[in-house]
Amino acid sequence: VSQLGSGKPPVGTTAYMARAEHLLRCRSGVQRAEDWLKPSVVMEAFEARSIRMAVACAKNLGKFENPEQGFAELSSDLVEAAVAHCQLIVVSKFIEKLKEVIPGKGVKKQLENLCYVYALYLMHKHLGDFLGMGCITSEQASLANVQIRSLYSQVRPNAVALVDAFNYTDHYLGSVLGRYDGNVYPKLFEEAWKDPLNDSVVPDGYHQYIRPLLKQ
Amino acid sequence: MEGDDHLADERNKAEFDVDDMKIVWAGSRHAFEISDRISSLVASDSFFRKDHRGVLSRKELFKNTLKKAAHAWKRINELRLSEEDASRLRFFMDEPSFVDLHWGMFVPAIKGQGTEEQQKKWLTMANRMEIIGCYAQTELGHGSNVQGLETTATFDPKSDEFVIHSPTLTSAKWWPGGLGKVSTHAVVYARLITDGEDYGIHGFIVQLRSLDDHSPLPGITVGDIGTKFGNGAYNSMDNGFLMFDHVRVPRDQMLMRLSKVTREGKYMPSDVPRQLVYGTMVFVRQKIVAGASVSLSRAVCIATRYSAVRRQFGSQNGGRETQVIDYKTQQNRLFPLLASAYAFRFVGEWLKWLYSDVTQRLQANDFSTLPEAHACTAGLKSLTTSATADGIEECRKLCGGHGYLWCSGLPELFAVYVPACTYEGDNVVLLLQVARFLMKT
Repeated sequence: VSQLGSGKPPVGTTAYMARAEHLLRCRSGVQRAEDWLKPSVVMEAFEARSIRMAVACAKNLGKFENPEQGFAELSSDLVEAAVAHCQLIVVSKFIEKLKEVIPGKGVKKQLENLCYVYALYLMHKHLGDFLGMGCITSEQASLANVQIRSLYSQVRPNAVALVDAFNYTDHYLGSVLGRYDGNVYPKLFEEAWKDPLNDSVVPDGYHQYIRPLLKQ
Repeated sequence: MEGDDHLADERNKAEFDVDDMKIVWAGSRHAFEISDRISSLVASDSFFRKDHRGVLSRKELFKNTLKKAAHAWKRINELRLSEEDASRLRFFMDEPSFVDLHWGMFVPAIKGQGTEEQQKKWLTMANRMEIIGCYAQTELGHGSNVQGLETTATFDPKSDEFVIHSPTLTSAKWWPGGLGKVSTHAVVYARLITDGEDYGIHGFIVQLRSLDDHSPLPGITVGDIGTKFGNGAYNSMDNGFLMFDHVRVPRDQMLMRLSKVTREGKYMPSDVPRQLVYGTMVFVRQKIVAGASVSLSRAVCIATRYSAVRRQFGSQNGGRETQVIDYKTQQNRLFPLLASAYAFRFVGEWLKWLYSDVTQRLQANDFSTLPEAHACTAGLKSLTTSATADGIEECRKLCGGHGYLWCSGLPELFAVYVPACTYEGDNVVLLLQVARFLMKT
């Protein structure tokens, strides 16, 4: 942030900071819930949130005579700014992935749904940042929630197939609850019988501790 | 309860081609085919069974892991598996053990920091597992704070040796996987002192145990640090402690690719830039992010399938109860985690590309992108591991009470995963590194 005015362009995942002037002033143009399915709209909201949090920290750091003391004092805010930046990276890489050619019937659509679930859920979870930094309005936040609910309905019929795509064997998964065949309850019983405590019907220790207690 | 029918119905509802999605998840058809083949190989071999881990004592668990590792090595050689296949086999074995550190840290450290001569000598033995190595950096009093390490390596020009010593209790090496009972060798990080000057932390190859009877060599005190969190889980691993009492190692066992000490005891930095070390960190963190997507996806897979099987409330007029996956409250907790698993997968893929980009640039002496790559991998490691640890626990709750059973797979998955939040740097400390970089930008 301290180098933004130097003319040296930020690189890599901080490249968006070159558009600081716009991102520090912009307001989201979302008017309908479906607008939250536009990559540019989502990216702008996350970029604006991240840069505004970073700049706010930088401004506050500037109030300290000793930068290291300021860094220590503001460490909680700085951690939040770092989280915002990292979440932006994950969202942007998911969106970039969707720009690739992805073969297969309906595959891309499912990934789009998941991408927006991820982004809008993060927005919902960190709503204080987005609202506090003036990146979106409370009405736009409500529209994001409407959109998430709609996305959940679209993910729902595909949920089991989406986890099947991980292609994990039952051995690797190591879970009775997550068995591929869904035959959970009989297998839970089988597992219970295997426990060493079930080796005998009357437990070790009965004669030593339980019987004397019952017979006192 | 006809669980079978439930999931068959669920699979019929899918609106996309699952086989194609498998390729996307795997990263390529090649990667998918290897994973598919090797995971089936492991699953069908009774030596690799793991359903009894929860009831084994620590000693039985450890010995069982040794047995599995030995069997895996035998199969790798019998089937003449490539390095890539062998690595997948160890992955699907799914049991933390000394081999993870041998292949994941010891061998790469020698590759990255050893001279060509050192690589030839040590990697030949390591690749055949004639020696077993670990990576001894962390100390009892200094976790991820490498600058604070206290172990010393003082050069003695009279004998052309380094004297490795633990000057305090807090300088004891503490935590390295494979160190406690198995490793014969270690890459040990110590303060290099020569000619009365301290040149900071450097790596040394140190033999810990006899190759004849496995007993610790003179001056070496080594053992296991004790039982860890969770039943089974990381208790299959012999995380160890290690103290040196003036242990002598030949000068050429200092890893000398980045700097060297001459016969006369003169410290000489090499032409190879030190930034290469940061390149290695980018590599390690990229692996950690990829691991986050794997662990989270396992938890999500369990919670999703069981949410489709489990029915609670909602029955009217004697009808069937509602599948819990149909409740919005369940969806609002589960689907963002499902989406996160995919998100972490793709960001992990991108980090893999970033690592190769950084490596190419470093080879061309271009360090311009390194600080940014270093900061962003630190941040992504922090973000994804924290979210995954929280996500696994959320998945346990999404499975109701049964998620607390060991056989649900979730308790062990959680216990094995949570250390990721504190290795390679505590997550909050790593985020502060990102913040420092952002402020500079």
